[in-house]
Amino acid sequence: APKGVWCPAWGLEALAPTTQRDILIALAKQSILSKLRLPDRPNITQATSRAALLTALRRMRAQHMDTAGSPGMPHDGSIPHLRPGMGVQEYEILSFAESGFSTSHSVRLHFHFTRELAGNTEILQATLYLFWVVPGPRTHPVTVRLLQPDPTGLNMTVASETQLEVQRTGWATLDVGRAVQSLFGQGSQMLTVELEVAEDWGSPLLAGHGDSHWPFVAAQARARMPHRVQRR
Amino acid sequence: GVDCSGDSRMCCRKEFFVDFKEIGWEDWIIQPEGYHMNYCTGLCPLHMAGIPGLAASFHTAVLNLIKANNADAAVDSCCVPTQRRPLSLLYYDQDSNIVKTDIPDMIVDACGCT
Repeated sequence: APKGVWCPAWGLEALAPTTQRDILIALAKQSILSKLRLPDRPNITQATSRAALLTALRRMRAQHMDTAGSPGMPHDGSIPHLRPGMGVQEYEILSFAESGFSTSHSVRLHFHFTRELAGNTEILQATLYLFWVVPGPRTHPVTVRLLQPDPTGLNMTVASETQLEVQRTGWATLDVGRAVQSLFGQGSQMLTVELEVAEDWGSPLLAGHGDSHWPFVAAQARARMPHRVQRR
Repeated sequence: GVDCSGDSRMCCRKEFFVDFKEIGWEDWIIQPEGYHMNYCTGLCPLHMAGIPGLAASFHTAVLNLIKANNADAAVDSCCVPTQRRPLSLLYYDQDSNIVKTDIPDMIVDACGCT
């Protein structure tokens, strides 16, 4: 062997196969967790139902096709490569709603985003997907409010309000990119959406919890790369 | 690049597959089922250093000329990745969100001598 050379994988070959395997597996775990900016492997409290996951993937795929945007997550869950962006790591995040306070004609939905992502990423786009079941053949007004905590964090203030006209059963989407970006900017990790329908009969209903059409937010984010000086 | 086979001692790519089910990660990584954590190993004798096609460049050619004329000026050489590709993951994060990302340069496709 050339004198004085220490190459990365050399030490490995001299070890027993079982030791080699243990070291490689430990390296693989450490490498994946560090690249995903995770302190440890996540403990999954409630996994999303496969039906809801596949429905969301299909819906996003259809939306991407409509807007001729990037090929998002396909319906079969296989993973096409994201546009290779010069080694910049991009993420697509699916956040399913957690139901909050509700009345007979309004409901609050919460969407959580992890602190790892909130700190180091910029939101490229974020879309709220709502599936409405409309009993009657007429147009129903729905008010969608995006809420955010006030400076004390004790109360919620309305960041924006939009009127949706729901005419038939199916998906409705709303661009929430700016709201999610401003939440990330404030270090908050939760987006709260309040939906309000008219009090009269036959108002549109949201697909029920546990249903495969449960509301979700699909966001595209890009890791902020540490500023690097390239010298040639 | 060359894949390691038998007891080859020259610079080559060694395959190593980490099965996520075997390490108990299949509950939070939805896809794929494992990670091809290939790595480079083996010797890079001086006559192999910087052979065209193996991490070659103009500087390597100049270096070879120096080596050919003056063995003492020869520098050391290591077996390193010359071609890599991203690892695509679909996984649950701590809030049970589903995240898809491509981690760049995670899978070694070819090795060569510096």
